[in-house]
Amino acid sequence: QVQAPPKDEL
Amino acid sequence: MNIFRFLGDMTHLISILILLLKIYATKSCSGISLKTQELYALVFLARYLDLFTDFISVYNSVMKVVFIASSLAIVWCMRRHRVVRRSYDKELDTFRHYFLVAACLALALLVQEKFTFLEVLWAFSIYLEAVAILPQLVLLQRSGNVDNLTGQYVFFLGAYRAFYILNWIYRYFTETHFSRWISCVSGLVQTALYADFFYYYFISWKNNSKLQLPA
Repeated sequence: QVQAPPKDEL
Repeated sequence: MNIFRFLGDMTHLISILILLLKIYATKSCSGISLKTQELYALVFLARYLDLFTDFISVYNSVMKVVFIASSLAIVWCMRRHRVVRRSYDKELDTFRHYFLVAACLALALLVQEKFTFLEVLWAFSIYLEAVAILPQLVLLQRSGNVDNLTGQYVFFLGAYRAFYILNWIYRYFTETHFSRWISCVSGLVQTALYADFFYYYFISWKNNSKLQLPA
């Protein structure tokens, strides 16, 4: 299971 | 953060400032769709619940608070302000936005990164943002004439989406694990909705004439 990237956009 | 993302955020901010300026300076919200503004308020409230759970940067957090506060302020003005609310084109703003909310919620329940409360709300906000401009575009189309500030408002909102697409292209080529296809597909849909408006915007700009949309 690949960790989802952080939600760094607005 | 790359330059495209920053320009996208700035054009988004400028669009909101233009709208606030229009309402403040002219004490009028004619040509502005309350339904679209309510949808944006809902979009920001649903997406930025992560203010309490995830910290990315001071920049992100401040922008989130600004977007929530400004969208709520605009909705409040249009509904409650003694003078402003009189100029609201209620009979032209008849788009049934509850259907959009219901459809986006259903889609978010079906398609999301993870079936958790925050993830469903996040996907819901992304889908809803993509279509939130529809009541505004319908209102403009119906009224035909678009006043200057309203035209600029929608133009900057569209520019914000266009910059975000450039940002994703940039990230795709510069980052190894950038995959956020829910945002990207929704973002493409959202930007496509502006295509028609942009076309007429540029024609009026080229001819140096007032922006008019065909009936």
